[in-house]
Amino acid sequence: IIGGSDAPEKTIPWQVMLSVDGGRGGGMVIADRWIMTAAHVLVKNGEKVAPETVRIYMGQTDVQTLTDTFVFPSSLHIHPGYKNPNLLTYNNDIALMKLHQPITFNSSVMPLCLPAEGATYHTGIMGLVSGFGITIDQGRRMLRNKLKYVQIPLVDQETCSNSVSMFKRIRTHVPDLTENMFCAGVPEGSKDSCQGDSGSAFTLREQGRFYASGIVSWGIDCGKQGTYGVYTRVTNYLPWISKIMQEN
Amino acid sequence: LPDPDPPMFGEVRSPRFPQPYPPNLQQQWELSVPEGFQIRLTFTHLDIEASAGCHYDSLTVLYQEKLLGKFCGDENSADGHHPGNHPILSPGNTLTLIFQTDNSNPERHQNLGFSAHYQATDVDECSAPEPPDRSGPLCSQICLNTLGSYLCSCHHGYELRSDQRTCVLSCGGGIFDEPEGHLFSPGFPDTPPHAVSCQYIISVEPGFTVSLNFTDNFHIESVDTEDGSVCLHHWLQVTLPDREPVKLCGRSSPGLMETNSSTVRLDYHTDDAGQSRGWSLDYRTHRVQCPFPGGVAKGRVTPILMEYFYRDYLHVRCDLGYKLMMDGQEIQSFSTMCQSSGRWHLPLPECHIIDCGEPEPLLNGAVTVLSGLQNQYRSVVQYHCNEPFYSPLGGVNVNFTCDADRQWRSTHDIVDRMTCLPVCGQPTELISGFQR
Repeated sequence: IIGGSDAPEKTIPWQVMLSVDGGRGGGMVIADRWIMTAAHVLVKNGEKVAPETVRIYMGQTDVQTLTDTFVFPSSLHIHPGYKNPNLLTYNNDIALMKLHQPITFNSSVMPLCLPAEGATYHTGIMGLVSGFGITIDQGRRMLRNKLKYVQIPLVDQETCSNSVSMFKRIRTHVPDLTENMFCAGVPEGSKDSCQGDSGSAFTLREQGRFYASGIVSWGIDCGKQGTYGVYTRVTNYLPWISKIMQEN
Repeated sequence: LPDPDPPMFGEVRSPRFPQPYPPNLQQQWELSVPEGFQIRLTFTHLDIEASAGCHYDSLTVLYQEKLLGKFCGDENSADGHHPGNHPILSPGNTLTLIFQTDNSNPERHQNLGFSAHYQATDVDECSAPEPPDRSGPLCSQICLNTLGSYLCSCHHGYELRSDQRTCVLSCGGGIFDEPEGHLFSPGFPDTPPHAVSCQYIISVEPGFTVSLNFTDNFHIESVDTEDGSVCLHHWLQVTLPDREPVKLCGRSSPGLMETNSSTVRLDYHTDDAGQSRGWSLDYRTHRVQCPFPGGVAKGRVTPILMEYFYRDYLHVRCDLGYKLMMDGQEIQSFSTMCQSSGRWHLPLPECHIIDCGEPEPLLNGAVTVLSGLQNQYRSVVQYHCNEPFYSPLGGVNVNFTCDADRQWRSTHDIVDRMTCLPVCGQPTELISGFQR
């Protein structure tokens, strides 16, 4: 998380840290046996990773204490539309993990709501993104091992698209922005999610409840001026989520 | 081969009947039925030349040469003797019929003869008058008519002699096992023979008690002494199990005597002198009584009677929400019977309040007792979810009541099972900042 703050205990109880084959990712608890994350966190070299290589940590804000306990998922469910052989196609970047045993919720571990069907994304509305990913301190990329959060606004799809297009002109290998994605961030940069936050939730709050509006997916650098973080648009996947949970 | 038994019935007809009979005829029929029966002869038709005294043609009916009737004519003839519709009953089991005709038959009216049938009729030997030879009645005491014969029998205290007709005093070992009966001393109320030694045993099914009801005309010779009357030479001894025998004598009837026993032995003794006219009694039996069973708390005893006797049944049912318990064990149903000993075969059970057991635990919730004790009938518990992390499906906590069928039942019309759903997106701590 770039430009954010340390999250106090129990403030983001749905936050999950994933350790996948040595890499770090994020996720969110959405039910007592289900974790939602980004597909690219669970796919390496075009292949779904084995469930036993995925460690799931939850309930703490400090990685030092978080590592004491973890669980393995019983199954991984990558969205069938996620095909990203060259790491340039993050469309449908969503995945679910089922747990062996249900979680008993408390103030440290609590599920995040899913958006209501047809929930709209209003430009400028402030969301909260969190994660155990890297941060930038005095220009240096750091891994602080603390859960951090930052509040950033939703960005108009066109603005975001223009930003991506602009970078495509000056850079090669920039992923495409699709309707299954939305952007959040500030044009001046310095507030963003970053590597290690992938799969974490971008949440909005409505009527006192936080819900998963987006999943940290990709971005051009982190916190860079004129760029935005790109998130999976969860609302588009409610039928799939429901189907996977019911079938499993 | 032995002679076959005579037939029980038959038919007799004049020659050529129903054609006119021939002249110069003399035909005889010997009818017989088995011993002990009489013959009843009934004419279905009789049309014989009518004459005064049946002089020309006739049918003569005889029993052992005794004339029972001589018939001729027809139903409408002015002279002659027609039997009409009245049957002829022979005194014994034989009958002779003789049909005679002279040498001429009237030309104007052709007589057809006769047709008759006969059947054996049982003789009631017992109601026959005493024979005039002073040999006495057929049976000296009891006569029993049977089909074709009769049997003699004797009162208690006597037995049939070898002549199968007269009775001799013999009154040992009489056993009376009917629920009620009548007993009397030999010859009662006439003066009995001397030196009687009779035993009567009334023995009915256990569970019944015998009561003796002596008639008023009680007379057993007693001897007056300085100490009062004693039963010295004549007596009736009443013996009951496990009790001292009691000797009865005198002129005063003991009246009603409740023995409280299913077995009573009576020994009647007279010596060869003195005068005792004897006694008689009616005995009855009553069912043994069992004590009043009392009541059962939280239960119902049925049927409710004023008194309970041998073979009466009692049933106990518990009130709604209570169960039958006996010796610490639950029983499904209970009934007890009044035994022949006068005791109930099982003591009454108790009714204990039923228990629904521990209510099922609720995942991510808990149960609290609202009212009642130890999960007993009508106890109320409330399920609630572990808030704020879980909330009840439907938004309401549900109360369950321990029902009479030992099931916890929801008091909620719609929700019959509580489920706790996780609460999402509502952290207990919110990120807050005051800096602007």
